[in-house]
Amino acid sequence: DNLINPKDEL
Amino acid sequence: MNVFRFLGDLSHLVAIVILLLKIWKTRSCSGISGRSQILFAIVFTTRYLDLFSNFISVYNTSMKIVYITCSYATVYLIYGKFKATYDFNHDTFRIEFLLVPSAILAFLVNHDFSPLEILWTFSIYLESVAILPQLFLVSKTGEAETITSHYLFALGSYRLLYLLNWLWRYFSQGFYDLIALLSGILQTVLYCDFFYLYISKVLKGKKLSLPA
Repeated sequence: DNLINPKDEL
Repeated sequence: MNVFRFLGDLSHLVAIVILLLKIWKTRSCSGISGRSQILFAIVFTTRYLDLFSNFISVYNTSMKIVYITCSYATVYLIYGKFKATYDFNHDTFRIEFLLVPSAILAFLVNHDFSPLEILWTFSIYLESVAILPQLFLVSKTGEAETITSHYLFALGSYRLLYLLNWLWRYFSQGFYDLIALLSGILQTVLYCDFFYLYISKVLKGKKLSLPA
């Protein structure tokens, strides 16, 4: 699933 | 991390530092919306609650700490140390009109109905409109100091660069997040009018003043 949150971003 | 993401973070950092230095050097926060700065402090606090539970990288953790610390320092300078120079009369945008809809929307539209996820979503929605009190203040006084214009330009560019980063990630990794994407577009659109004035006036050495 590519609908992941960009939690590695700021 | 691609170049757009890195430049976006850098631009965000530059904006925050410009604002702190401007207030510190001039010993004044006139022309700065304390209300927008409170909203940014709320944005960082609610977004970075995963600071100690979810380690990504030293870079990620240090940037989060710097953003949070600087935003609280800015709020302290405006409402504490240099309170006498704060523009109470012009900084009158009702922030509950931004806080309440962002909170309601975060409860209704999110990826997962869990406390941390709802707070993260709330921070994304709130950030997209958090600059409105500042833009309202500029429109009310009809002008902005050049250094304030640089601050706004760097802050607006940051999300525009993130949009390019997301475009890049979509094509290279098939990665996308509609909540962040649509909020990012809204956030950038709110700066368009300002970008136009900045390029047509400030970059040509003139002070940013609005047509009467």
